[in-house]
Amino acid sequence: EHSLLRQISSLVRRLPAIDSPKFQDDFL
Amino acid sequence: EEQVAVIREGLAEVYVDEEEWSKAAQMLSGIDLESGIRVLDDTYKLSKCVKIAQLYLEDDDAVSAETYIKKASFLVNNSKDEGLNLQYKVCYARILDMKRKFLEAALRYYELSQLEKREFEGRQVDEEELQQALTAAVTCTILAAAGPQRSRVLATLYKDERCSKLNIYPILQKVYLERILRKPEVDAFAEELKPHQKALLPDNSTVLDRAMIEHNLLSASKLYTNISFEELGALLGIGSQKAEKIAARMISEDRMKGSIDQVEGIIHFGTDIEELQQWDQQIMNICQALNDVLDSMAKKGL
Amino acid sequence: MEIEQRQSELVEQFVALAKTARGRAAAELIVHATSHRSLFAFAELLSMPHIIELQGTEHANFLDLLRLFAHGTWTDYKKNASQLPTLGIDQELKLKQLTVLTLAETMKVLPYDLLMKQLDISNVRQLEDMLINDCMYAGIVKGKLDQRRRCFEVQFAAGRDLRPGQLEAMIQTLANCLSTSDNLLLTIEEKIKWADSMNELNLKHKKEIEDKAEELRKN
Repeated sequence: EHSLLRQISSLVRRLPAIDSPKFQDDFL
Repeated sequence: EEQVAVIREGLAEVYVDEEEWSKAAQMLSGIDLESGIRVLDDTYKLSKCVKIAQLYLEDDDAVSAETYIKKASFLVNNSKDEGLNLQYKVCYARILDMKRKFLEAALRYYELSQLEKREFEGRQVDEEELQQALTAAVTCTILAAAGPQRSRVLATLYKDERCSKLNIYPILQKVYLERILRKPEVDAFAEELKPHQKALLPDNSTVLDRAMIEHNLLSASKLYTNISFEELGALLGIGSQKAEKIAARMISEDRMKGSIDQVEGIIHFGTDIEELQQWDQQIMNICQALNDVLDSMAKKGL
Repeated sequence: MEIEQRQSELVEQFVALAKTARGRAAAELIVHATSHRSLFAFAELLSMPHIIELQGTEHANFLDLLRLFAHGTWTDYKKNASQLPTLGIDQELKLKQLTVLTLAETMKVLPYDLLMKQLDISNVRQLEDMLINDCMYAGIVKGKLDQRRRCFEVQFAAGRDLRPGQLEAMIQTLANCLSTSDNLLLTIEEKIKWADSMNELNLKHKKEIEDKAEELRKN
């Protein structure tokens, strides 16, 4: 289902990083 | 006084035939409506005030017209003559339009466009007239000062199905979506405007120019985090100093959020929403996008 | 979602046409699709038998063109321009729009210099006009232009057709995000428990002090 895959691809790009050093610093 | 009134009315009709509108208005305004001798009902007084205002409007004298329409506004609530009340509303809307109180005019035109009763003393209000009122409402809204109040009226008009059938709809759409308007679109819009809507302002720009520049400035604030005044001027088709001045005025009037760094020559556009709320909003958008994906999957039986 | 909804009808139309178009007609269909201003999805068309049939024929370069529009960028086109059909203005614009989407896949903040290089645009005004009119207003991208930092911050970018091998990476990203989110939630829960227990201790300690003070007053 190409349409779904494109939608999911777009969604994946929008996920918050949550895993970068900068995020960890700010979160702590 | 009765005879004087009759003579004045007769002379006024002669002036109207000669298209001497202001003279006709002056002739009628000489009728003493507050006379202690004659008993005059409110409907008669209202009809005279509205007529005088209409005549002054024909000569583009909005100031004099406004004087009489304001007198009429004290009388209209007691009037049972629906035809006359309608004439009052139309006249008031046109006066506001001519006085460049565009947002107020837009609301009144919009109300007129939604007229339910169409027949008044043998005269029929046809669909085209309602459409004209709707178009006038859209035009006035576009010309009104950009800001939150105008945005609300734009939303109402944009969501009104009838507007999608108007010739002016494309520009309404762009203004509602806060998109930058380019010169050809503005020129096409200008062709449909009345002279007072293209009038020159004290700073040598026209009413239309100011409305378009302010709209485009607001549109730019949706696209940019910050922009130099030089680039902003190029985008708006004006000098950088003028761009700064207009931006400063809009910020001080709370019609746009932002701050100006004169040293660096940059405007920083702000938002109504603070950073954490924006973060929350982005997460909500992701959740919505996820829901959409799940809905699409369900529709495909996955 | 909006962009997908808008182009789903178009995709269906082109797919329907591809069922009967063969050879030269299929090649023309490819030109039409890659020129259409509202179409940014080509995987469906690429999987149609009559389109795949173009491989090894005199129109094979049109199949390559369609693959380029499905997965490639403007830079890819320039590298292989001699083997591909010449692009019309609409096609050129579309390929540049698709290039922006590809760049947005890997970077949330796109420097102007990178964009100008990748899109062969020589000045900032032209670049910003392209991003505003052809990307943001076209609904394929949402974001903010930052002139001071000379970059474009991407908030949303429409998805392109998946390249071979991209699916696994996507699944892995989703799995990573899931586990990171779970860990983060656990950490937050722990912090909440810690805050609650500290609060209880504080209240207990405060009560002890007050009780002692009260006792002293009585005595």
